[in-house]
Amino acid sequence: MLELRLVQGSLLKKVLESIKDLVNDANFDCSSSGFSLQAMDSSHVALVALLLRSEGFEHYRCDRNMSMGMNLGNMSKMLRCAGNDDIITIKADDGSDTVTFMFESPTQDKISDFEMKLMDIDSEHLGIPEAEYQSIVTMPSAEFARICKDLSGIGDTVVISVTKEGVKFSTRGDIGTANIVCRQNTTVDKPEEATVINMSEPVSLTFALRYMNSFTKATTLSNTVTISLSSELPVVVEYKIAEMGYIRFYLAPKIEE
Amino acid sequence: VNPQRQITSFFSKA
Repeated sequence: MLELRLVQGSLLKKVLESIKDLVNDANFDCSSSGFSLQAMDSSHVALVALLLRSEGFEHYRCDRNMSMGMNLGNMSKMLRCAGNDDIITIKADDGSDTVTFMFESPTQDKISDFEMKLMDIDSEHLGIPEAEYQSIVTMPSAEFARICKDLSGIGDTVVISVTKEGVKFSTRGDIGTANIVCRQNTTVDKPEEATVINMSEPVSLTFALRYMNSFTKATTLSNTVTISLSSELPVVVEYKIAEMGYIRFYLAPKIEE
Repeated sequence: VNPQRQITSFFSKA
């Protein structure tokens, strides 16, 4: 038996909106520690890892570990029926081939339940080793989204380079080139507006902008984004989910020319 | 065009 009650249901709505176009089907894993997901896109270039810790739920019951295969497009269709202020409860019985999403309006005057069919998904769980990243950039998530969107109008790939000077996002296309440099800036009014660069070694990697743009759909989950880079490793683009966990996108680099 | 690497060439099956 599984029953997870999330008062801030909008978080789950936002999570789905941010991953449904990247991943078609995924297994949600439920254990006593939390509700999680790991899935790759169909071309195995990007991987998403989601964690919503059990402590973040108002009520969390998971009698035994469960893996529930869901079509994210269908799950998103159902979650879109929840109001932004609604409380969302996820329920499933052991061995059941369905999951139920229950939505309660804040005033309890509207209660809906949606039952969705589960599916068998043969997904391979990858081991993600702990890594010391050469450069870690934290910046406003909206700024990162703006840069990815702007550059994708000019080129298909972005070179992200971190040096003592700052982080540089560069692209090149038929119409020309673009370079955007963000310097470390910690003298801001609000901490979430800061750009912080922790660099142990300079690093420069090339990535497909199409994927970066897809990751920025998670911008609504967090005011800041953390980009962790090391040569010879996928970049990690992480959005923290307030007091609950995170959504991390891993993207394999392009091979340098 | 830079060739694209895959996630599976960095992370292996758990």
